[in-house]
Amino acid sequence: AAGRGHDHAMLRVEDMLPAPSSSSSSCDMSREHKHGATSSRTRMPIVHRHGPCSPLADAHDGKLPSHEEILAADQNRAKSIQRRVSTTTTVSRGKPKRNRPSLPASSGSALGTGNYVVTIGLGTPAGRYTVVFDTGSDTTWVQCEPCVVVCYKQQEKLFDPARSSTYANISCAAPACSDLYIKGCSGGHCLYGVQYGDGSYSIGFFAMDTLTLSSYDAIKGFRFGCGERNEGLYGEAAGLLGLGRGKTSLPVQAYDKYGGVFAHCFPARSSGTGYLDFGPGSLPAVSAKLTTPMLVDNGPTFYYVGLTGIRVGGKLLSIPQSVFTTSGTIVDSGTVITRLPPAAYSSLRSAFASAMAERGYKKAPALSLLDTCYDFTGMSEVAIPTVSLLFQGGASLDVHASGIIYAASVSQACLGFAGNKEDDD
Amino acid sequence: VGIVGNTQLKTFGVVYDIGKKVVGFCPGAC
Repeated sequence: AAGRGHDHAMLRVEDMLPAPSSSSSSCDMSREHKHGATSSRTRMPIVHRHGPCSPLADAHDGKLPSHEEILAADQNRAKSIQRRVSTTTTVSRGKPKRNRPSLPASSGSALGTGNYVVTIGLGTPAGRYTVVFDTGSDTTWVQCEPCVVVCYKQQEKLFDPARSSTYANISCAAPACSDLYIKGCSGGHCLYGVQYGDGSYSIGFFAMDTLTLSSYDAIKGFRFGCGERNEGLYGEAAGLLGLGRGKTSLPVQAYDKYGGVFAHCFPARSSGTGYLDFGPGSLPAVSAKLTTPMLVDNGPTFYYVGLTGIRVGGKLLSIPQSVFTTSGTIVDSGTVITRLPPAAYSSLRSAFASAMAERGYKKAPALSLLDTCYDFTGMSEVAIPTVSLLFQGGASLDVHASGIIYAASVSQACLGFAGNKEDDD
Repeated sequence: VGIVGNTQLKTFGVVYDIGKKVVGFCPGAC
């Protein structure tokens, strides 16, 4: 993005292409994003899973997912989140709770393929593991030796509990075992299960060991899943880092250390580096006008917020409040494309398309769930209408130009939003 | 449920404070 006016943002066409198309470019890792910590903050680099900075980038053998595959997987994730939210809100609205031996079939969400990854250290001495970064689920897990049943291929060595002097299984009787959504018991050892909406799953021992977040910072006795049976669409990541609001998540486990505060930033380009910070030091740049309440009564795991309106080109769209309050809104690091209630999306699409038509941009075919696309062939820079998401309390997310357009190619650059099917999805 | 996805969060510092129950959006954070 070269610049931003009140009603439009300028976007360089060459900057539009996300991974995997730009994977041949070099990694742009600035010094400030390398592992580090201050007295009140621990910082880890975040990179795009398929971008040139990813430790997994060499593992693909040139077989990167297509945009259609990325968007189809994203739709799986969105659907599974909606199924889970529907289940939990139905329960909270007064359905009698049964004494259930089994837990909800979907304890997490489909992973998708457009996720970002971070590298963690685990064990003593610490091994390095690149894991999927997920604010939409709680339990952290990695594939483990001896991989009793099945493991998918991963880029790094499997975590081997026998080589860690600080590893211990958690017993079935331990309170921590009760924190799991899906649990079992074998020989007195607590078993965990996570199953995602696309059929991917991981099962194994619920254990504890030292988690290293930076060269200076470690969490002793961190509880995680040591996966002995793992199948699914994990790419070649070693596992997953759960950052939700549930008891097993990293921010909740490390609450005493970091005060339940963390922050992340995703870079504009797939060749860039973002960060994941833990601790109160993440906060100084956030003024009250940039914050919105976390609506914790809506359900577990997810970070619910109150979306109240949308501006396109600086103008507030006429969307009744009930359109947003009927369904609610979550912020999810693992979903690629923002999903809006049908009426809100329809209004956004109409205003966006109208502004693009005024500028004379040529339309292009739809790309999977993205139905408002343009052909920018022959252009070096385009002017697109600004899009702002407005939240309870007055916070505004003025979407960066790199987040307004999702481009498969120069000739197929689309509005990076999609509509839900039903008003109450 | 509506979902704010990672494409729209690019370059924003997204801050989660579980204790204070707030989510913050800082522009131009990376």
